Amino acid sequence: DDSGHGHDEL
Amino acid sequence: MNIFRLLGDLSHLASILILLHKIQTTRSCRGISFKTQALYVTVFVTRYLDIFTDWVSLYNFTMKIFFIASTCYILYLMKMKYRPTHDPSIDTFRVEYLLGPCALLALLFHYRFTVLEVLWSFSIFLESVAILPQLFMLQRTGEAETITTHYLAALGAYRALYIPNWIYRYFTESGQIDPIAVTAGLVQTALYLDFFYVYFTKVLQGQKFELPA
Repeated sequence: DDSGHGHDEL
Repeated sequence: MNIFRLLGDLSHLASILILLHKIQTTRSCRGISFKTQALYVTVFVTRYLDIFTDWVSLYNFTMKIFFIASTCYILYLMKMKYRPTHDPSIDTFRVEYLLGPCALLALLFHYRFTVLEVLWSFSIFLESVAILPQLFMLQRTGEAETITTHYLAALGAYRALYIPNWIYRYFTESGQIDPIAVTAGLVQTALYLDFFYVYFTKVLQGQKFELPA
């Protein structure tokens, strides 16, 4: 599962 | 959100405001690489396509809109309003040498093979090298207006601050890291080291930014 990469950074 | 990330984002915000201030007050975009600014627009547009699909927070949304809009406005100022003050003959870095390899890297390294994710990876790789035309220009002219160096310092500080942010997140978010963003971010920060050296030893001591011949 790669859901850790939510891209919440700018 | 942690203090490093917040300061990093504010530093990024500040860098753009400094650049706008420089262009407006001197009524000139002398010393600024149009190519670097055009690459930043490409970076922001390809990375922030998710504003249509993913809601993170009002903070996140507002910053994304600001980065896209302000950088487009800078391109407009350089290409239209203050066009005569921009000298393309010293802004000669070949951006295709950056775009090609970044596209290839994005096809090789991404988290999912979807248009949005590959473009996201592309934007991360491209951001890491987007400053090169600007640094190349600086190297060619050998000097810079003080305000331009403040712009670069704020931009470099933004990247540098993302590193402690990742370290903090690694320890507070159960060992999570984003290998693509971290690798590209380290490369990007490293590109500023030479600049920082001159900035700290000269500009902050009140001297002009001049590179040794």
